[in-house]
Amino acid sequence: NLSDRLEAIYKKLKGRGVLKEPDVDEALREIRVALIEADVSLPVIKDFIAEVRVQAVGQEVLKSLTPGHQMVKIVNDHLTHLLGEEFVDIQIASKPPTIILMAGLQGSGKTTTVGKLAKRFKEKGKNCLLVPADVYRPAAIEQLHVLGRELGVAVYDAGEEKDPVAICKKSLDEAVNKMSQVVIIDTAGRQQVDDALMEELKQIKETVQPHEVLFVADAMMGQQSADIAKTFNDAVGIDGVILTKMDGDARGGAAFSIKRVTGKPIRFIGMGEKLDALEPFHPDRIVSRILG
Amino acid sequence: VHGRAKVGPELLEELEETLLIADVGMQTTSFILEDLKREVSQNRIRENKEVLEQLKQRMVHVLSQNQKPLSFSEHQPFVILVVGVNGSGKTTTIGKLARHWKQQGKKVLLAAGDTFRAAAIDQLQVWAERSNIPCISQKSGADLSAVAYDAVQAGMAREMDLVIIDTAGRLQTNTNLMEELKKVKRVIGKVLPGAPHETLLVLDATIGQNSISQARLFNEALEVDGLVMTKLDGTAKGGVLFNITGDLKLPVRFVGVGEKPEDLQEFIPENFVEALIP
Ligand SMILES: Nc1nc2c(ncn2[C@@H]2O[C@H](COP(=O)(O)OP(=O)(O)OP(=O)(O)O)[C@@H](O)[C@H]2O)c(=O)[nH]1
Ligand SMILES: Nc1nc2c(ncn2[C@@H]2O[C@H](COP(=O)(O)OP(=O)(O)OP(=O)(O)O)[C@@H](O)[C@H]2O)c(=O)[nH]1
Ligand SMILES: [Mg+2]
Ligand SMILES: [Mg+2]
Repeated sequence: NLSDRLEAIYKKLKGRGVLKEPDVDEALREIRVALIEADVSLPVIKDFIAEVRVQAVGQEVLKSLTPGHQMVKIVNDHLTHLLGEEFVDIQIASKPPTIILMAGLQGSGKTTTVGKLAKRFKEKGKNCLLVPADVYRPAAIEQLHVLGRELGVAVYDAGEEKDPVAICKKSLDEAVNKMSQVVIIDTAGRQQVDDALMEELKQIKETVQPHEVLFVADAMMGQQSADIAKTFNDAVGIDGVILTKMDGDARGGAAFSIKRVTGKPIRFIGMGEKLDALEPFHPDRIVSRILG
Repeated sequence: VHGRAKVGPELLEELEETLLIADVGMQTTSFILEDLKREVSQNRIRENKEVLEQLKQRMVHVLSQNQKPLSFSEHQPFVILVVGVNGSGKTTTIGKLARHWKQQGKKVLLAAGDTFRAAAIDQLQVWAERSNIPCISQKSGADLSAVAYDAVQAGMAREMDLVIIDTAGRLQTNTNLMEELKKVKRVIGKVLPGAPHETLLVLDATIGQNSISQARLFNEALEVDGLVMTKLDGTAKGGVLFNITGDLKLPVRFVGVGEKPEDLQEFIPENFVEALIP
């Protein structure tokens, strides 16, 4: 792992004292490899390495650490700091309902996550209205209705309406009738380069004025995660991120790329398919995964 | 990149970045570039244009060596078991494949083997209905092996050409769910010896190096016969295929390039490489 590789590099160093430039650069080469293997986007790695370099060169090696461990500590601390040091929950709007809009690529876990969020809100005593605005995927609307029935949570019935923007608009009237405290809108998966669907997403946002736009991203995403997140953020403005499928063995570098380019907090992680598999995000576990 | 200019170290750095950004991965990128780097340093390639051509040829070669088309003629029905992680595009790919083969005059039968996820059975049934294809299903919560058994039996009795079995998505590290797939293979093999004739692993192009773990572990558990890579209509290039096909010697049967029924293409190494290194 990275720690061992850095230790091997620094075995050659004679004394302690101060972290010197050539030694730091050699370590940074190893760190770059680790981050690439962890799926952190290349431009994000470049900036990160430059920042770590500035911090590390000339730094006094602490008496309790070896130079290798010191480098790992600098990298670890900086990555933890950048990922957001503490859990930040979705804010409840001062005037109900709190409107949450889900967005993301196809298959990232949006519909399932709507169910998980609904369960969490219900357990906190908030009644929800789930809005099925994915009119494209076969049985997507039914999928949300099944989750609603399973949880005992209301799901908006759009009847004959086929336009996602109209469905969302009408659902807000229904939320008023039902006195729903939270409205969660499930949208169709879309590629960030699909102009028509990105335009639809903008229109939905414009129409419902959500308090929270959640970007739902697969933790296993590769190099494109930075570009994808940036495009979604530029198009509709993300307020928070949910990283799904963290119950696998993906290193999860996408978490860092997404956080870095959007600046928005990772709120939750999905840890399985069941509706109770949603956990508040804490950076420490993912930092050790990313660094391998 | 720069045509007839004399090759410099910048070109190789640029190519390394292009490959890494395409999810080719660290080790495989080094492997692909190493011969090229040596030839450049020994002055045996002098122009950028030549470097690019050599590189593309090498990449096409890696992808081509395991390519061979699916052939159904020796088996009736030819049974395909479709597997992969959650959300990779299995159900959609089955819908596209079924319609494609039906249009070629084949008799296709589908099996709704995802008895776990909300509305998974409904989802496959919609695809089946749209192409007027029979779909075997049981109620939600039924055993995958029971559905698969029914489907293969029905495929044999009705003299179908193809039986395609959908399964629930699962992460390759979930031992119990991988055991479930091993069991269904055994059950299918008892009904029809030699079946499933194709275990098809569906990979999502947007996923990074974890696709390698997916391919390895699904292969270890089930002996995968072929791959499908979906979502190549996005910006992800699917570079993990160099490592996976090279290492596991697997053919890529099809690629998914969108959500509509017609968004299915044959995998052509030259086109794939051209999209990666324009
Ligand atoms: N293992 C695991 N599977 C998950 C997680 N979240 C969602 N899934 C699964 O991922 C698959 C896709 O989930 P969906 O909720 O349908 O994804 P989606 O984003 O709504 O998909 P589209 O609407 O087609 O874009 C399903 O099999 C889910 O059960 C998670 O945290 N862990
Ligand atoms: N853009 C694009 N989307 C695709 C492609 N293939 C599948 N999808 C979409 O990806 C999402 C997931 O597809 P599914 O077929 O439900 O995936 P799955 O593997 O069966 O998912 P689970 O059964 O939940 O594991 C759907 O929204 C599909 O429309 C593709 O080639 N391109
Ligand atoms: Mg969905
Ligand atoms: Mg499916």
